[in-house]
Amino acid sequence: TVGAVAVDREGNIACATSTGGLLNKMEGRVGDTPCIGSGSYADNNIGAVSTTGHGEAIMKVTLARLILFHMEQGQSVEAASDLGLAFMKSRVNGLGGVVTVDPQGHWAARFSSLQMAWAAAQKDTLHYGLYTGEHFTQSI
Amino acid sequence: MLPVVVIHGGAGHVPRDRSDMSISGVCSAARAAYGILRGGGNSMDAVVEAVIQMENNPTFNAGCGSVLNVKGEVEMDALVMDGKTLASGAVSAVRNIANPIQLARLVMDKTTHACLTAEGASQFARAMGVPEVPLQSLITEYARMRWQKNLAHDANPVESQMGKMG
Repeated sequence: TVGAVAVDREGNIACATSTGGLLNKMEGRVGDTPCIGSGSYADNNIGAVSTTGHGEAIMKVTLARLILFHMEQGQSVEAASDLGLAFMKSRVNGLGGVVTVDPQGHWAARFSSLQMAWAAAQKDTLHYGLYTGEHFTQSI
Repeated sequence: MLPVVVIHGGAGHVPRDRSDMSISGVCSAARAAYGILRGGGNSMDAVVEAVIQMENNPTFNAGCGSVLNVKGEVEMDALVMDGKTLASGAVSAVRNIANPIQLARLVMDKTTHACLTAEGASQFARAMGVPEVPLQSLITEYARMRWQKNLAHDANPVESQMGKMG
């Protein structure tokens, strides 16, 4: 699965997620990706999230909208992302990852899986990582 | 703080010999999307461009490089959402197109529906002039190898479990 979230100069937010789905899936299986609130969600008033991971688990907790709910309650992008992922792990034993932004341009790339390739660009700096805790930067 | 774009290339296990390609792919997509934003472009154009780049990159499980279903075929899902209007568009179980994210955007822009699926999505793609591509053009050797390994009754349970991440 691949995904992106962005905030432009006007403060408008958007998200996009695309996937080939689950390895050796049944024909006709649809996962979280095309489901609003699961595969991603965007609202200028709150932020945006794109998700990846155990699709059925993500759908059961509507992970993208759950994280935005935590942000509505005042949590930071990072804390809200971690809360959503932790809930998914504890409640339905699901692993995954998310990229999250808020309208001010705060962002997070968080995951409970072994790895997640991620990158962010802001203020002419490229941030990226793969393993938990990795955060490299370089000038764009 | 603005503009900003954040990209992911999928959760799960990235084999060591593919980690550089994954990092390179997400960084390249982030640079392309950021270029749009820095030039005054809008966030929807930026996220769609980022995802197109990764759909076209065989490293990732989307577009070319998608994992195979049990029949050894490719069925893809995609979703876009606009935070200003809450407009959204999605496609599911769509076949034989290179960039499902562009079709999802067309669903958002050209229809009153939220999601089109399977043959209906394909018909819509044809009506919109989206070119069909051969199934084989979306299938990589790596995807075929993983499919065959996971068909086996004694498939590695760890790899099988990681494969359950879309």
